[in-house]
Amino acid sequence: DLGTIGDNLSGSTINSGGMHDQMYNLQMLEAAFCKLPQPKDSERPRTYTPRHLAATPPSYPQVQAPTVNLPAFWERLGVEGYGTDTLFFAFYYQQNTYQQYLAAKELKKQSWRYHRKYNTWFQRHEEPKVATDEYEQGTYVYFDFHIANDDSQHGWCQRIKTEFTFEYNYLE
Amino acid sequence: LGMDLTTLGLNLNSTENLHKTFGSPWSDEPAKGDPEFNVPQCYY
Amino acid sequence: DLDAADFREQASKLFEKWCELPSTDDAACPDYILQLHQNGLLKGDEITDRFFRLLTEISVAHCLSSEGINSSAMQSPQQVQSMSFLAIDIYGKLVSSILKYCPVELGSSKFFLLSKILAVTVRFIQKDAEERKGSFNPRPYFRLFINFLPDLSSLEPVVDGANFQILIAFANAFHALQPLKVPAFSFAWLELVSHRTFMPKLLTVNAQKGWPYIQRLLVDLLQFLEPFLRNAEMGQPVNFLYKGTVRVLLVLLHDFPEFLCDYHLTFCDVIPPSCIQMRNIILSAFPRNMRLPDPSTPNLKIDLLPEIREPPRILSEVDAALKINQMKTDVDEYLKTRQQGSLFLTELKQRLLLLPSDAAFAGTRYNVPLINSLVLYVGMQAIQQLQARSPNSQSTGNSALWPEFSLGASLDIYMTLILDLDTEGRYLFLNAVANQLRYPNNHTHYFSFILLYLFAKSNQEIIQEQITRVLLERLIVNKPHPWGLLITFIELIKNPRYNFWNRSFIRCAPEIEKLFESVARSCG
Repeated sequence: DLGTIGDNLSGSTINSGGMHDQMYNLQMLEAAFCKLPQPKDSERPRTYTPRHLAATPPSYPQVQAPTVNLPAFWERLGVEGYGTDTLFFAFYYQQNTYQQYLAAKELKKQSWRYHRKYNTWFQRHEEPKVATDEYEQGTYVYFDFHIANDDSQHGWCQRIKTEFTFEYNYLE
Repeated sequence: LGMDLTTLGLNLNSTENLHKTFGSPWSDEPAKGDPEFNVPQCYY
Repeated sequence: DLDAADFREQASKLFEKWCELPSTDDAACPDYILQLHQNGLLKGDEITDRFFRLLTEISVAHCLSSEGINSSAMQSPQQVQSMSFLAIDIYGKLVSSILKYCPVELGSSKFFLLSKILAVTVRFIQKDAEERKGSFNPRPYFRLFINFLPDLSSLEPVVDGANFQILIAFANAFHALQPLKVPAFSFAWLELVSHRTFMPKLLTVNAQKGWPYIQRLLVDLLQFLEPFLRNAEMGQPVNFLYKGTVRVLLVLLHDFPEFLCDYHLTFCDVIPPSCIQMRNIILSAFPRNMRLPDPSTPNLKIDLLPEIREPPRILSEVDAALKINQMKTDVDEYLKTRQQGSLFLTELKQRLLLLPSDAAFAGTRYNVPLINSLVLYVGMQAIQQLQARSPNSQSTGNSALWPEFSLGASLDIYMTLILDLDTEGRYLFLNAVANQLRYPNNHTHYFSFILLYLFAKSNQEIIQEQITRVLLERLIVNKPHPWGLLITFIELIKNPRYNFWNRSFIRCAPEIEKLFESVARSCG
């Protein structure tokens, strides 16, 4: 009776109102215990909906491999450098998915910077010639993802852009 | 005497926030599926 | 003005039409929503309520009808059957599409419509739980909120303010569905409240403005658990809910420790004294930018720690319980005049007792929140005086102030309580003091000093034993242990002034003697 480890004063004389409420609550809790939310109840597979449904042979994978949502997968692409095109593909063709989020994260790690006005990623080719609080100017590599409909302008490659001014208020 | 709180499936020494992968109060597994992420509007 | 049958018919047909829309075809969405709007179903009036109530009823009924075993049969947790959430998910998508495409101006109307839909959902759950009682199935509603949360709480990714309003609407909905109101929804409720798309967001957006809402939801949960946690033995369902609560508190301790720090008084009011480890989790929290010195560092000079002079931030309303019980004026009066022989001190014990009817329900004869509030409030006044009197002194509690300090009115109150209260009352009083032993701040320092002073000055062995028990029972439970608790206990057993090792009660039983020997070894 000097502390709580030992017998307690509670439980013995709860008034009828209290006992009823507690007893009722306990019964409802026991009933709920048999209907717990299951892990799958809160899994909402982000349904990946292909832009253009195309029938492919059933032997082809019909759903995306879970690997595609693992950050480690995209980090590896980033590190070894050869995966940059893949990062750009995920960024421009898997929009509003976790992949796009992860690809953008990797591109930033490689000092690519997204220009909000041109929707294009730029990377410094050399130290900028001019740099103020508002902008920087110099020669940049940019990823040209545009492919003109008549295929005249072959985009989907990295190009050099000299004398480019990157205004910081367009930097995402 | 309470319980050993390191056995509840939470990495209490993690440098990362636990809530991003907190599955549920009942499970000692991290959450499945995409963790919370927000894509800036200008990426669309 | 449609009568019920027609309206039900019409709503079902509209829902079927929505179900037939290809889920990927976002183009058809706006037209469909526009049609609902033109039918006058989205004005936010009584018709709107009926429309969403019907859709909720239809989608929940579809879900329950798909369940394998009849849900009224008692099942073991492992036996929970699969059920189809197809209708629930489609209804969830309809709601998020309505809020996305509804042709109303941004901001208030959209938010108004969301509040209406949540209100309809809450009332529906409350009514269903009341009617079905033990056969109520929470899982369809759990799934519905799992649909709502990520979609609706990021409705306007750009407009953070709107986001915050939406999160508050969910907080209010969960408050209305709290376990004391809908006990059959308790497990689903805790999973939703702690969900990574809700709790962390409300704790981070808008610079802590969401904190009071999460605090209120945690108090809702702890108030429900409190009667069942007073006894150490818990049934499996309570134990399961308790363990889930501990997990959520650990996430808060790890990611949002300042939140637990700032509301510690509120949480200590609702955590029963027997939940020592759960309370230790709250009291062990400390600001992330603080580095705590190892309490067992030899010759650690607490007085010289820079943080020891700073008051902790407290968001709980410290004097609320004093005001509610009309005690604040008398306390202030006594602290100011320290009128000798005043009735205040002699009546104090009586005023801390509960009415017999309340005592039965509360499981104790004392008003614990009132004791907690009195102890902390009185201490804070004393600290202010001490710092006002000696602004440059290194700390609030160094022994140099003992003679002057011992004249303090606050100490009269503490001495009266420690001598007048019976064993149970004294235990609750000492608990209220020990609840302030946290991370380095001037409350920790002052109350550590108070506890040691009471040990030294009260010449009754039973009081010294009880002070030791209050400290010890917080230390022998599994971690975490609050920093202030450790430094106080180490001071008690190391400083010869307290003559600790000559007290007979440390040898009152063989296992106690062994316990203290191991304590002595571990504290070096």
